[in-house]
Amino acid sequence: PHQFAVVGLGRFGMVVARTLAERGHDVLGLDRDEGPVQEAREVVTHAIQADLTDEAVLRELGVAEVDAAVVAIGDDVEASIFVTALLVEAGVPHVAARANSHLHGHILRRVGATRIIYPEQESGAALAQHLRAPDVTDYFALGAGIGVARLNAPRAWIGRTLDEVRQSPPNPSLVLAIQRGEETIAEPAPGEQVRDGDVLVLLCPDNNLDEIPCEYP
Amino acid sequence: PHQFAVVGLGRFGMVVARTLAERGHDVLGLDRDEGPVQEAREVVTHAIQADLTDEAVLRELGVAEVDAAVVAIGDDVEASIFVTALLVEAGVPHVAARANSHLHGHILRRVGATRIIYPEQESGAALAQHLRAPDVTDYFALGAGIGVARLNAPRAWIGRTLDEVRQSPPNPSLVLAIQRGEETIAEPAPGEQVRDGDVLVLLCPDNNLDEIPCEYP
Ligand SMILES: Nc1ncnc2c1ncn2[C@@H]1O[C@H](COP(=O)(O)OP(=O)(O)OP(=O)(O)O)[C@@H](O)[C@H]1O
Ligand SMILES: Nc1ncnc2c1ncn2[C@@H]1O[C@H](COP(=O)(O)OP(=O)(O)OP(=O)(O)O)[C@@H](O)[C@H]1O
Repeated sequence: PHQFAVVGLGRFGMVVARTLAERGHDVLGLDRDEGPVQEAREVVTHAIQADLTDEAVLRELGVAEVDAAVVAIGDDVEASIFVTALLVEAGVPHVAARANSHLHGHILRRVGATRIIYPEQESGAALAQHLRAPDVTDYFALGAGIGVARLNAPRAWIGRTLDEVRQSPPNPSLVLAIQRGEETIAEPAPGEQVRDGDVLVLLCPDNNLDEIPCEYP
Repeated sequence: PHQFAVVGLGRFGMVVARTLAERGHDVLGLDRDEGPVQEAREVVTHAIQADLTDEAVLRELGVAEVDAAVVAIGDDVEASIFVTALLVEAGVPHVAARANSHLHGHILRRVGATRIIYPEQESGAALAQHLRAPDVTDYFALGAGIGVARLNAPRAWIGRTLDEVRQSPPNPSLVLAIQRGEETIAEPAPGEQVRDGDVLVLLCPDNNLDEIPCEYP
């Protein structure tokens, strides 16, 4: 397990902190307000109320010892930039920071952030992916025009074998798994038949996703 | 192609609108402010300045004819709820809405939204996934504890065959693809050797991701 610091315990920071802590990592949660710190206390290793734009505080708390830090401050752009710069200067090897705009993100990189997150843009792109292929419950682009799609078995495929499915739009190159009720059949045989209620995971050309027979008229 | 309406052209709404329009779908972008409407004009089919809490306006603009609508209003919770309710009552079959909190999301569902998006939580979870396995550049959970991971070939795997890789942590069950420079080798042979700079896409048990040999000390 590794050590992480999360500065800013709003909705974004709290989820980062909680997820890492649940996976067994050491998480130091920091926020300038009492409320978020109290809430974080139940999920992280240590939660401390502090203003991280104060360099003395940062040193005192030993924040520089972590493997990676997350600057999850949203609205206060100045604080976001200052805290990022201080963490980088203190020697934290990886600093991920959330940005409000491309210029803000550019500046964060200039002061040494190693990864920039744009929450609204990321979830907007994921929603658009869902809307254009609503039966595709997840999509994962692999680059070079191929991706992995998870989809509810379209009505038109029920009773077909996987070999037959490979020949109909969107012509997946491989069915990786079938989720059937509680069971997951990884690397199913070509003769396996699709049943109503199956969830299929396919390796599939990205451009063809819109060709999956779907619920829009 | 389908018809979509996106109400609210902030960072989230704009990305949804742009992505769908780029994929060839008909996108009607709506915002109460001039600025976002102007910006959207370059990327969507139609961009109109309007206050969508006004039921008469909604009817006039024919927004009810779309296949799906997105309520991308962030801060104004009242407007988000009212616009969602109006779109549902007007007969739009799928209404996706962004929520600021779980209670807000619950209310949106009660007024008929078919999908709720929490941008901060979604990107927070994605960042946590990245931090716990930093060489994994993407991860896609398939449920039942398996997922698809894309990762930079760890130093320890260079020169090994895919068969050997399958036997070392995190014991992937299948290497789906190798991205090597400009080329993507889908379904590579078991004897294929990993080269420096390769990006591997694996079907892999989720709990083992932390075992990938990685850059943290
Ligand atoms: N200088 C600082 N030191 C420590 N914490 C800070 C500092 N400045 C802001 N924060 C904290 O960062 C957190 C997130 O900031 P933001 O203003 O984006 O709130 P939010 O909108 O609740 O966040 P989210 O969008 O993640 O829900 C807040 O809880 C705030 O108290
Ligand atoms: N009643 C309404 N009718 C139409 N548009 C609206 C209405 N209320 C708000 N909007 C628009 O919704 C957009 C997004 O709202 P929000 O207040 O979240 O702005 P934002 O913070 O810029 O958004 P984002 O977080 O997506 O970047 C704004 O451009 C706003 O003008």
